[in-house]
Amino acid sequence: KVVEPGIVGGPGPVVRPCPGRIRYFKV
Amino acid sequence: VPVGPALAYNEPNCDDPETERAALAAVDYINSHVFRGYKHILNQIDKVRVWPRRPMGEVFELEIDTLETTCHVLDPTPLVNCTVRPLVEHAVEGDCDFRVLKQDGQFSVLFAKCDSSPDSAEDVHKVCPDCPLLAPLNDTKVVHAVDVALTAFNAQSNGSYFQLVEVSRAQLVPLPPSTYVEFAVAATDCAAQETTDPAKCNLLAEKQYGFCKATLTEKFGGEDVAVTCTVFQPQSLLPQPQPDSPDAAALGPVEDPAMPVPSLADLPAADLGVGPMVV
Repeated sequence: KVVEPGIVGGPGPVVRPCPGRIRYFKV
Repeated sequence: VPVGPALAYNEPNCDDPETERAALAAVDYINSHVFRGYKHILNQIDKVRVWPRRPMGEVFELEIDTLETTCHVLDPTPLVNCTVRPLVEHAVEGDCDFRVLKQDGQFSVLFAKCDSSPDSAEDVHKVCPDCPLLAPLNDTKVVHAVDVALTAFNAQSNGSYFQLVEVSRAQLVPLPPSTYVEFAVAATDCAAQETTDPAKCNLLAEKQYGFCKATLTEKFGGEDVAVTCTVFQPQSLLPQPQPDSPDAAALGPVEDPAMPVPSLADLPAADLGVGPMVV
């Protein structure tokens, strides 16, 4: 069982790590 | 086996520089192991997990989206110079899963699986109501257009007879009624002007590929064909990744093992392309 590291909710908005930026356009 | 502590993975930002380096290494791998179709370029990193690897290194588990470019996989043009297929030409997207090992600062692909799919007709017509859509490559009009175009190209060639490697793209254009095709060709040991039975021609040991674009226009009582082929420099006899090797990437039907397609990634820049021959 993989222990998913808890993302400690610090103050302020949590930056959503994914999905990343779109480099061209979305099909 | 004693159960060690459960391995926990790390979830970096998808736009983290290291994640992007791993994704770019994965896309380079695909482009040098795909045997037909077009080069793909990184468009978006959807998900990333980084697993520690015993005794050293780490494995990036990636889900990425790619976009088709206008460079055929046999075209030695560096990916950075390839244009992304625009939406109006009916774009094609790739969805890929990778596992990439990072060790000693180097990235190597352990696993790659990609599927490609064209944009929906609705999306294309949203941006361009009259744009033609991709046609099935075995459509009779497509097959006929390629046949006429290749015959026309060989008829004007004073060099080798070129044979068809694959039809890579086709569109049926409503107005004017015409068929647009793109296909890859390879030089044979026959002379174009003397070939009576193409079945007797063999591919050159030093493969020389080309890429053609053609339009067959229907007109009253006949048809017109316009074809442009770019013939690339012969490939030096590089060890070829065999299409059926376990690490061959699945991005479409694997090429015929009898005709391994070179990995162009390691050709010296000086060996790249010759000017287009136009008919």
